[in-house]
Amino acid sequence: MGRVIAIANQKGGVGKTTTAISLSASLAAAEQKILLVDIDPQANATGGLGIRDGEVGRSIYDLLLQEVSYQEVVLETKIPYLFLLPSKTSLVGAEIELVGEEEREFLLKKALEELRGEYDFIFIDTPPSLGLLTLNALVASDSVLIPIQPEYYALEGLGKLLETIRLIQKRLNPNLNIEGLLFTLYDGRLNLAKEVAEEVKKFFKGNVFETVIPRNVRLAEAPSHGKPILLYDILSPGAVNYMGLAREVMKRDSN
Amino acid sequence: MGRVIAIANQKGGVGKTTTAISLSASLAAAEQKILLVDIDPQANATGGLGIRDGEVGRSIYDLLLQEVSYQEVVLETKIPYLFLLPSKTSLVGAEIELVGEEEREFLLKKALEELRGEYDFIFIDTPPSLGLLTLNALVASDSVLIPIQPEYYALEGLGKLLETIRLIQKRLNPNLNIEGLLFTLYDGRLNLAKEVAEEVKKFFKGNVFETVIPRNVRLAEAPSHGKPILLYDILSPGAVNYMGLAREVMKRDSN
Ligand SMILES: Nc1ncnc2c1ncn2[C@@H]1O[C@H](COP(=O)(O)OP(=O)(O)OP(=O)(O)O)[C@@H](O)[C@H]1O
Ligand SMILES: Nc1ncnc2c1ncn2[C@@H]1O[C@H](COP(=O)(O)OP(=O)(O)OP(=O)(O)O)[C@@H](O)[C@H]1O
Ligand SMILES: [Mg+2]
Ligand SMILES: [Mg+2]
Repeated sequence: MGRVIAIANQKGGVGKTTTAISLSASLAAAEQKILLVDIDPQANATGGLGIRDGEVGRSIYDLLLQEVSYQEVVLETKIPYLFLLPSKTSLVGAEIELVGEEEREFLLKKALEELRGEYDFIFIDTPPSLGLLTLNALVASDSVLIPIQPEYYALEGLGKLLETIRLIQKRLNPNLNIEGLLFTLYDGRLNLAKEVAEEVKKFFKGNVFETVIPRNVRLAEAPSHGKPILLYDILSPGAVNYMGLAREVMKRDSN
Repeated sequence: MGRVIAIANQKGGVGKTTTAISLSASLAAAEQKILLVDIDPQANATGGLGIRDGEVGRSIYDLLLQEVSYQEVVLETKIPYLFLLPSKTSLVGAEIELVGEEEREFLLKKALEELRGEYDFIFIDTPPSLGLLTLNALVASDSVLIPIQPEYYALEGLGKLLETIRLIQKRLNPNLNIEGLLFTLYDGRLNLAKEVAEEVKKFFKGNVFETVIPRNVRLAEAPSHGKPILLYDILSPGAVNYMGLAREVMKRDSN
């Protein structure tokens, strides 16, 4: 039974999409069957896997409004075992349109119900906001993986993210856990990074992944080639770190 | 008559808030009277100026719903000539609530109408999205300043941002111009940055600021002290670069 994990943090540019793609691809390389769901109107996870905006016919948006079956939307990627429910930049207007739907917070949960059994893991890449699309992802998920860049604004936003998670656990999804906090874009030479990381570890104790993802330009180059880091440069520190994260997630899964 | 400039880019983490605070403070140091409007529910511009979330009574949200007068919301900051219309993290639910309001795209424009004459410049810091709050900012503005980190996903998103600006010019705000594109978090040692910057310059020609903002850790440290870079470390490259940007903006203004 596939585990559904949302990748969320309303702070912008902290490595949500990079983590969603890199972790999915690393698990697929270990022959886990993976579905990556892109519900961000920026459609970066879709573009980062080499699928142009114009090439996407049906998108996750059509699935949320239950106008199509899942088979009409799911796409194969360059990596065996890795499948994608693509987004489209036209989803920008979706959030306002979904507001009027019935049970608007449960649309994604319903859409994933019939397909959960086919995958080992389902990851959901979310937009930088706590609006309706991200709420849908948190309601549909078993747990949430929180990428965090160790800087001040990202730290400030954690409180609000945790408050939102608690509200969702109370009212919409009692099973929602925290998969863990992942330090991304980490530059060990900076005191700022070390100080913020210390503060987060004190607060979250065991919930912080041992794997840390340092800043590595190859991770920023890979999406312009439409490839996950594993295909773009498997020897780079970025690829090695995300494979370490994949091992940690699988270890937690088997416990 | 105050010029209203929105600082917008739906890509997350490209330096919108850092630019909004740093540019506002630099112009205030040149004795221009500045109002900084924070309409991002993350309330980072408010926090970056040293105002804690709990300290904010009335926020920009109350002003949008016209429940209070502007005098009840505007705050002084540590810098003379710099004033703030603060945000609150409780604004997160606002976007869904504003959807039902009449003339929902004009709420901010109406709120700023009576006060424009009191300032030389009004800057609006926006969230990383093209939703209703950012639309309000673009409708209320004379021009939009677009911070861009020279990386692939930020480049991908530019097309959608320009499309949205064109739609707004056609239907909601014919006077909206592009103030300019500003390269931020620029690391000149990386080929990726140089290649993306070249592509942007080819496309935008004269619309790119000469000032470039390199990556400089003092800019990331300043918000944890609740101070703009000018007060935190006036000798840092970050402060010097943003003062250069302020000069460029004033020069354009006097032409
Ligand atoms: N470890 C890393 N090293 C270097 N660059 C990185 C790393 N992780 C991400 N990046 C780059 O940093 C930028 C931000 O990352 P990304 O887009 O994945 O963040 P995000 O949280 O998904 O952003 P958004 O909030 O806009 O959805 C991108 O240009 C990406 O290529
Ligand atoms: N030139 C710079 N050098 C170093 N750090 C920077 C620079 N500009 C911004 N930062 C840091 O990078 C992070 C992202 O910047 P900032 O929060 O201003 O971007 P934003 O576009 O406002 O993000 P969001 O999309 O979440 O609103 C912050 O931690 C900020 O302190
Ligand atoms: Mg993303
Ligand atoms: Mg910001």
